[in-house]
Amino acid sequence: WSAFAPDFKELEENIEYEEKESEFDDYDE
Amino acid sequence: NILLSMNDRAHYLKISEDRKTVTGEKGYSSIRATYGVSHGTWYYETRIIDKPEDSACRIGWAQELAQLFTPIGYDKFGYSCRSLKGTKFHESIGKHYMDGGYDIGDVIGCLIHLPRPKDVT
Amino acid sequence: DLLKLNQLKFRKKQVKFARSKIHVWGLFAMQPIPPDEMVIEYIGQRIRPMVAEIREKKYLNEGSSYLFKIDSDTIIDATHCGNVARFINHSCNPNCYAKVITVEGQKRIVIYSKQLIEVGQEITYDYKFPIEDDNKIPCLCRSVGCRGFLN
Repeated sequence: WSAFAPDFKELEENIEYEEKESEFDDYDE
Repeated sequence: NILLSMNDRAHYLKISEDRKTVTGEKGYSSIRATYGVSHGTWYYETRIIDKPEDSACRIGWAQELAQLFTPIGYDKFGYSCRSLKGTKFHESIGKHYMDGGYDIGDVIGCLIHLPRPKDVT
Repeated sequence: DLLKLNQLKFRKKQVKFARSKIHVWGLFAMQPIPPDEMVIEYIGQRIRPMVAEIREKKYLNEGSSYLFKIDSDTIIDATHCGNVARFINHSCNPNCYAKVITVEGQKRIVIYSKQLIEVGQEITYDYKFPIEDDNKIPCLCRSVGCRGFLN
């Protein structure tokens, strides 16, 4: 895995993505 | 009576029986009221009843075409003020608006002033 | 539900990813797989459709994406995390199919075999992309009855 895709994380189960507060923002103050 | 709309919302938002309270969870979603305005000066208030520490809300005004599965202020059809830092949002750009933001127990008032179109009597 | 959960955990088949004649990498059977058997679950990150929409635009610029729609509320994104099921290529004449099953109240994507799959055979399923008039994606499966495009 890591040789072909170093950033890839192998999972056994689906994981729920926790959205960030700024998920939809292009720019914050 | 102006109430929270049962249809004009992201369907997984929880509405109270009296349709005056909405509770969100997980990612940002939006809901609109049963009435809108087209011209004149209008004002409404909302109270923050509860807000977990790591959460936030955005309150404001939105047109019919605003996305409801994002916070208001995501696109060009809405304008909002965020509880965190009081940032104002429009088209996904946040700008400084006030110091401190708002929290549980605070009442947020939103005023809109829309000029009367020339061809409307 | 418990039976389904056990099946997911214990009845997945031995597979491996390797170079594919269809497209770059593919998934291959390491054991014979009888028809209508569970092959593997498509695993990744559960996201909302709006998040998927934003990510898809970003992924198109980066090269490829692995988004699988479960229903109108949930998409599985295996682009940055998941399992080898993400390597399964499309075929217009596939040997497997994808099915959404519900286990303990949660929907999951599972790949099942349509027919007997021999050791070393590539595992494929029909991606079932919605048909589009433009932005056509050519299909590389070269199978009998190939539709020419993924969409």
